[in-house]
Amino acid sequence: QMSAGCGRLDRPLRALEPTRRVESEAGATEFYDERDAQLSCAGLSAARIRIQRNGLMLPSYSNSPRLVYVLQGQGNVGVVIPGCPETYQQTTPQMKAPEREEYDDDERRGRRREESEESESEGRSRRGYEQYAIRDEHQRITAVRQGDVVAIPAGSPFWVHNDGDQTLVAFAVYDVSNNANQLDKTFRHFRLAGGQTSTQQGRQQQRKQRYGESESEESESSESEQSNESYNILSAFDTELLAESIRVSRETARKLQGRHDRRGNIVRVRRAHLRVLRPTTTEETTRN
Amino acid sequence: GVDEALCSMKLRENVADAGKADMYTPNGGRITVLNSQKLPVLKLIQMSVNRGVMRPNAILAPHWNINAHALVYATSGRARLQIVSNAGKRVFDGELRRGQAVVVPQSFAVMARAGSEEEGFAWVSFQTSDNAMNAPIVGKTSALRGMPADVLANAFGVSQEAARRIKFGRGQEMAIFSPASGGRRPR
Repeated sequence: QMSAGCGRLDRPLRALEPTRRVESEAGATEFYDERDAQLSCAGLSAARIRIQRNGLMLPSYSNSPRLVYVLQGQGNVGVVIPGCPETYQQTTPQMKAPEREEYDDDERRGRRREESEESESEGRSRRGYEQYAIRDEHQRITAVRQGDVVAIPAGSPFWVHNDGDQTLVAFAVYDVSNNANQLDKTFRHFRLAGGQTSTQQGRQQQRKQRYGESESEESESSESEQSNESYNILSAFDTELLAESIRVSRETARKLQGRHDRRGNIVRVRRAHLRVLRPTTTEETTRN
Repeated sequence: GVDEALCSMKLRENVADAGKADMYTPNGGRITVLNSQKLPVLKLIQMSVNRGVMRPNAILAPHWNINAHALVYATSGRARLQIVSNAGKRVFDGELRRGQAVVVPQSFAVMARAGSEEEGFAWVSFQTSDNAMNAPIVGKTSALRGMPADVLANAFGVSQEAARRIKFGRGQEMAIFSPASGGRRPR
């Protein structure tokens, strides 16, 4: 850590502002300059995230753990812990009877009729994915609001949806020097969805913000904006191989790769609400 | 205490024995994990090993290593391997043949398909954590499976039906997927 900028901390410290901005269809992410001596010494990186109403921050994971503080608004966060089961489930009505039991004659006749209907509907559903009798299932979802802190482990993908009536604003800090990160001390964002994103970085602004930069380095910097492009990680796989591995059509695989998607990292949900499974308040208060 | 703690520690474990596989699919192959839970000395070394065997044309599910780098050494056969960086760039796209090795950096996405020859593909992977974990992107207990279908539908711009196919297309399969036809494919 000492070699990563701590030696320059005897100079006066100063307040930091974001230096990079990634614009999306329904929000923006503003990054602080992680090469700044203060941040690099501490082994931290930081960003401010703005998600507009009904905006969805697409699933991604990073090489370091992060803590997020909700500054404004409310929403839902889904953190997918790899290897953990999908504990929120919605099943289809055509569930098979759990086990065979003893019936009297009337019951047995009725039972046979039911079983015959079941097998017909099962035959229909088995033509597709519905053989599992599951409409949808996913891992736990956490509701967040202003003042909440959310912890996201390294390598765990997460998504965020703003279901409130104002912009959701959050401040995130990434611990890039954490033991969980074996890559270099750079925040790396691995996106599982979405198309190409461009980072607009005002070099002049960055130069002003960077602590301890020499005069000669400043004179070499151009005042023009720099653009860094990135794609989602599925985009680089061979389309046919990806389609076969997921067992979907090539067209669907191309959509997963999002090469022509220009919505960015935060997209607008197409309907008025995002349909997710979650217990309702009435269910919570229902008597036994 | 050194005598009890270190001197008598078990130092050897066989990972080639098919009967010791931790994950197995008849048409896909098998993976045997050797971590510090099975061999405690690995906690001192901070490393672990995976041994994998894939049948011809089987697919190693797209995944990333959560907490470790991996050095993959091919012991037999060949596979087409693709490794993708955080920028969505293919940093490796080639064949890995017996005797060759490649590093899969932490968090980078990786996917492979075994060759169509009889021997398929076998490898041993050395990881820089004594309890290395990986996160599958598709299949059972995967990243995409853990998200609501509507999140996927909006994220990928697909219908609800397609989103559910993305989630459940591989059913209960994990780690190594059987080939589409179950048979041989031309190279």
